[in-house]
Amino acid sequence: GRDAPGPRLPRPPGAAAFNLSEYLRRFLTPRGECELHDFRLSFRQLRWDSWIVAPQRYNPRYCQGRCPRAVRHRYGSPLHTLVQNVISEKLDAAVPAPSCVPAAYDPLSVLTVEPDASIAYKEYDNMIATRCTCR
Amino acid sequence: SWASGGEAQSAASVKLEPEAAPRSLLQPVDGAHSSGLLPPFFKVRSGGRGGAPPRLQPDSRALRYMKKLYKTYATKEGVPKPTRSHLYNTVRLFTPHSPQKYASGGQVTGAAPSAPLRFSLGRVAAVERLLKSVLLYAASGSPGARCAGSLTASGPRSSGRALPVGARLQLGDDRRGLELDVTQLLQPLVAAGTRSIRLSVNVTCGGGADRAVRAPPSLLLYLNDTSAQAHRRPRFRAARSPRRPGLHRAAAACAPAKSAQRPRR
Repeated sequence: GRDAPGPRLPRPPGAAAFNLSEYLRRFLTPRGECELHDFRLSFRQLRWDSWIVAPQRYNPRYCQGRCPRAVRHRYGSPLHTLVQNVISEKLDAAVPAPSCVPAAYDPLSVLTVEPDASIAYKEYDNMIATRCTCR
Repeated sequence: SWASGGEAQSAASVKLEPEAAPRSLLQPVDGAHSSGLLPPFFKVRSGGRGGAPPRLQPDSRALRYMKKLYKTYATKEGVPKPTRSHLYNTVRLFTPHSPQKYASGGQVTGAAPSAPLRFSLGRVAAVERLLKSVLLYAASGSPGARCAGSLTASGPRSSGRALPVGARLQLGDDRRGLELDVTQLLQPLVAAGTRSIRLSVNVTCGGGADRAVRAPPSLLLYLNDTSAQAHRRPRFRAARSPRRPGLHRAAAACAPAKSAQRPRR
């Protein structure tokens, strides 16, 4: 019963500008809550373009946002997260509140020039975050 | 294409500079030695600042070929395409040492020169299992040209093993480059961890492919990296590989026919 009142739903704009997916996104993920963010970088920025030939750009994405008090079903969080939240709030503030972290990843294909001038195509797991969770 | 580059030349399309930056990002803040913690993707890059030898430049044709292979296998963002059906997650291309010697021995009679090609396979990791290996020639002549002759492969300590060639020169998966399958020959050498192999290719091809086999080929290894960092494909997808008829049949037995797919709810 101590839960904060649910987020105020943004009012759908006029029919002409009505964007259902955007409306649903705001409804499902209130502003500031744990969600996936883009972070686009080019390997040139890291000066890794001397050995990474492709892709030239990479979006590993990241998770950021606060975890709601009552962790919702959409995060797929274990009961432990709920318990940790209660401990953090009610018993000991030194125990951290649950963190917003990646829950699933996509692989990344990388083409590299090896030190001996051979060329390698390789697929690496867990290189792009695709879903976030509270843990 | 593989053939369009003409003479083999040093790659100009990649800028090859001394490495910088990654080392600081990849080392733990406490300064502990990190080589055991980093995945292979980064490990090989993080150790070589200062005393590392200058990086060699790849062959430009080889690089073009691999870039096209990359486009076939991955999206522009670098995500492996879900439609592909192969079992391997690593492809390595090696160019031979001293290919000039090979080319200068070319004969006009149609028989390929037999000067040995030396390939250094030092980059092949122990966790990489060889699935297929081919000699890759520039694409010219008829793709189905019949070749005859022999191939000999040897490591530094082995006496050499000959394989009679009576196969067709296949046009590669991506329709670029003519491929001569040498898997049977190289499998024991790669499995034994041989770092340097010599290949003597003595083949004659019909159908206008002779010109192609006179130029020094590159060695293409299709590998399955079994380490934890490598991307592992779901079994059901791998089983659809046309290269593995046994698995293909097994998959067909388990999976419903395309026409009988589950109806939408």
